[in-house]
Amino acid sequence: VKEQYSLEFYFNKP
Amino acid sequence: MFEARLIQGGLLKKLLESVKELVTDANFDCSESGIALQAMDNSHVALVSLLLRSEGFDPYRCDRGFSLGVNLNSLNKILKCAGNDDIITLRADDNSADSLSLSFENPNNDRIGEYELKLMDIDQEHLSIPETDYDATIIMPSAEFQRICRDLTVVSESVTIDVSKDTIKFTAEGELGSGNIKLKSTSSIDKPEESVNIELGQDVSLQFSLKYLMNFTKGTPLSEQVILCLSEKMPLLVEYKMDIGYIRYYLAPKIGD
Repeated sequence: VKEQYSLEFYFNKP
Repeated sequence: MFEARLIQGGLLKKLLESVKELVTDANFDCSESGIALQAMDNSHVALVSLLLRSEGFDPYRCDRGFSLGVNLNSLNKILKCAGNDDIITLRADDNSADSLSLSFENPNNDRIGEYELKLMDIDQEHLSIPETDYDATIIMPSAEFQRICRDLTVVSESVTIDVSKDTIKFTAEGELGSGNIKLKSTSSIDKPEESVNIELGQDVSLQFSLKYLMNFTKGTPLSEQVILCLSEKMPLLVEYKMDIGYIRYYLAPKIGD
């Protein structure tokens, strides 16, 4: 099963 | 005081159509430089970011930065009352505004519709998206990308995108079978909008949910071309450029086994 991380995982909050 | 008059009002109608499936409520951040919006879908795997530059409006006036919290479904309903050729003007007082005024002027300037949309407080998190050097950048006809997503949805709910030297390949595998579409890079001097351009640093292979990509292709009427940017283990960027700005969609990949 492939995982799909949320975008917070890639884009840091400022 | 905020006032933005858009001669090509139809553009705003198309823009709303292209975000409303993904996001229900969002803040329009207004500043001297223009109108921006960034919002994630409920599952936080997709994000939409749009910008309308102030130069695209005539006139544009925004004394200080503030946000307009809008239910996009409601705004879309009101914008449906505007004709495709109407000039649309948006007005709001300032931070204390509890409604957004919209007026729709027909090209003959003999019919003017005026509407008020109630605003809401939206507490939205803002992600800082870094400038990225992508492994692969593809510029292709937006209608072709839309067709590929629609066709492969028949086969599966996900698509694998492989980019190599001069080819981009979309592959879907599902219970009924499988399908793939390969596009070779082409260049048409007469019709550059019909060509497929591949800029490649290194080969990329990534899998994405077709449901979200189908949503992104709601942006197709905004531009004849779509730009796809991919890097291994990074979100996909799907961009439609307009004369007065852009709409960008980001989608987290499906990774690992």
